[in-house]
Amino acid sequence: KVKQASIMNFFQKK
Amino acid sequence: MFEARLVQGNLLKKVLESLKDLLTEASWDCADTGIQLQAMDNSHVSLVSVQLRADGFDKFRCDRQLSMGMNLTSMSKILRCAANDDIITIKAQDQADNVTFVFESPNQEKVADYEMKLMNLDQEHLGIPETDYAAVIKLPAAEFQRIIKDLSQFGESVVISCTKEGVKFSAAGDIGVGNIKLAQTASVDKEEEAVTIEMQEPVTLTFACRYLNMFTKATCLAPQVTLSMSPEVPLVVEYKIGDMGHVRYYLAPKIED
Repeated sequence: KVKQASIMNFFQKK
Repeated sequence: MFEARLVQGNLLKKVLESLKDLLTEASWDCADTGIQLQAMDNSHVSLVSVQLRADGFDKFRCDRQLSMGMNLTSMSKILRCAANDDIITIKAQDQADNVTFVFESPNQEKVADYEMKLMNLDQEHLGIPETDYAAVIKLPAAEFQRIIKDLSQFGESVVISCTKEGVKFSAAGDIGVGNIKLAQTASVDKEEEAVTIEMQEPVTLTFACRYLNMFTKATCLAPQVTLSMSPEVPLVVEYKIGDMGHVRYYLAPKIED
């Protein structure tokens, strides 16, 4: 089963 | 005072067309180097980054940095009032609460101006790390749009797999399975029809069709699109905006639960 990741898992808040 | 004049006003019309389905509001950050926008969609699955360099405008003045929060649906409505060959100027005073768009016909016989309220948006900016991607694929933008449209009929996801043989797009669902393979073109008459693949290592990732379809709204901007992929990181889908900048979409992959 695949799950949609959030873009915030990859890029950090500035 | 901020003022940016673009003779090729249709580029700005196209940029808005490529954003408005994904974003409802966003801030345009203006500096003397140009205009930038960075925003996530409401679900925080994708991120859009737009760059318009100052030297790409026919006139560009930005006395002090300003961030113009806009409702993109409204901005898009206004830009649809500009003809494709109109010259577009964007103007705002320092610390203004509105922005003015001026559309001039090429012969200067018709001039229209539209004023729009600015919004106070408290937007988060994300740092995008410099990445050496495992695979960089360039292909005709219309071809990519067609592939995503065709495979979206089969399921919610598209698997993009890049090997030294080429790139494969696959989708599976209730009606069956679809696979589209593209090999690197051996020779082409026109550079914009080429498929080129630079690959360091094979990579396979799964992405949501819904977002890929929204990204292909930028097909009108450029003849070619660039897809950059590495294992377990977001896909980058890039369209050039003439020679003045780019629209980049970052899409988080679907991962094994």
